[in-house]
Amino acid sequence: FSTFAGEPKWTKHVLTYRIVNYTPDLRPADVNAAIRKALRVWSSVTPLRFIQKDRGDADIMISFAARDHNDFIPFDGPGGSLAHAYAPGKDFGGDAHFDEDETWTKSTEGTNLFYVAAHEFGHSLGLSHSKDPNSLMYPVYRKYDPSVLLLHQDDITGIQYLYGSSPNTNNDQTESTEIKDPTESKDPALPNICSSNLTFDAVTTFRGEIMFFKDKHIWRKHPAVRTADFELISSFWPRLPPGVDAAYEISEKDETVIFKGKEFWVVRGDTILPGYPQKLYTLGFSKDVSKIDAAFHNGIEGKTYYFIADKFWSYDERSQSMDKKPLLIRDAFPGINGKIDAVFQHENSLYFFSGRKQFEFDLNKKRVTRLLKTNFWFPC
Amino acid sequence: FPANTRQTKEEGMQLIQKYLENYYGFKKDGESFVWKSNNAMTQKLKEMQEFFGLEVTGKLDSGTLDLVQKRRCGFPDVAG
Repeated sequence: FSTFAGEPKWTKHVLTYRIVNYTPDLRPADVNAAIRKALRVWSSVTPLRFIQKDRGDADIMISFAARDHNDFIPFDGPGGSLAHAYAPGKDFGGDAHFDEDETWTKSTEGTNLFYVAAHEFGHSLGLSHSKDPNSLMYPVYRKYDPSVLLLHQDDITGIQYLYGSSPNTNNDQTESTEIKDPTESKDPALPNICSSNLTFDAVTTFRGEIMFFKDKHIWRKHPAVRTADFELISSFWPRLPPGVDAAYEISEKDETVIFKGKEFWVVRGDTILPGYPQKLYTLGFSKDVSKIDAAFHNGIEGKTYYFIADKFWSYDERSQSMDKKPLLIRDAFPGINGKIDAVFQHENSLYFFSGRKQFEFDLNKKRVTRLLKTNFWFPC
Repeated sequence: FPANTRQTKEEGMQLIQKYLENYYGFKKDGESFVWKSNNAMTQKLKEMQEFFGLEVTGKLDSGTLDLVQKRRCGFPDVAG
């Protein structure tokens, strides 16, 4: 392997990326999936984590363009140069450009986007080209073979030279949702995502993904991607305690609110906003409220719902006012009885988690439409 | 050389020159290209053949010509 002159690398382990535009060769969901999978190739063997942004600046800006595209290295039409990426740093640093004159595919025909993206992100993270013809960082494109693991030991040695190894895996970059974490070996067995007894502490949307909180861990799942990433909460937010109670996202503000006991934090990406944690009563709750069971924000209504035992409060963002007194959950959400563990909104339904059950609640029909297992969202 | 062989040879020359400019930091210094064992282009060609594990001849042999036509990453192989 080789690094760039001066060994530029990222000084943080949680990086943001943004897909600035999309190739017409593939469905946007397929581009999202290929990019996520390509980043996971590197996060599976390092402490690095990647969070997608859909607006503003990001560490790794990903774009498709033909010929001249505002940097000093124009593309050359079909064939030849397929893509290029810049070493870690500000501005162009870390960015990856893909030649729109290629035919981007998710198969072995044409130019496989996942394979090329995984190579380019090696550059975005600080690796230059390798002379090892079997390595991912070898400069010449080889016909993509999905049965062959992309990362070669040479690549792993190179990237771990820069960032160290992952706290979660033994250099295995299979797409399992279960990554054994040796540092947790003292803890009871890691939660098994496919267990029929699985329950969650909290669930929230998070920048286009769904985040499932359990003890010290989170699963990150993109609705369009079959597999899930399994991480330590502390790998994103080191100051956040394990075993959170509730979480919800206000996507229009790019903020996610996370509750534990009488306190709550507001995060944006991997950053806890200054001034947090704050106490629950600052939200308008009476001081005897000691914890929130679940919460979600309905962006269309502009209301946030907080669930405690068999009741809920709602906060109207527009009038900036909290309900004077709580209402029974079953009155507003028929079919949802008693305490819930977690809730989130996806498209036009709510998903309530209660013990080992998950209730899909249609917001238009105002009724439960499906009874699901808690691991419904995972490839079990 | 017969015309078509000469043309092929010139095309190969342009191809390898472009490749070495793009990925090996070769800068054409204006001199008309002559195969001299010590000139800049030959040195860069040897550097490229060494990187790819080809026989280091400094000449545009078929293995080298075949490789420069393959699709690849647009980032240079040597620090630019």
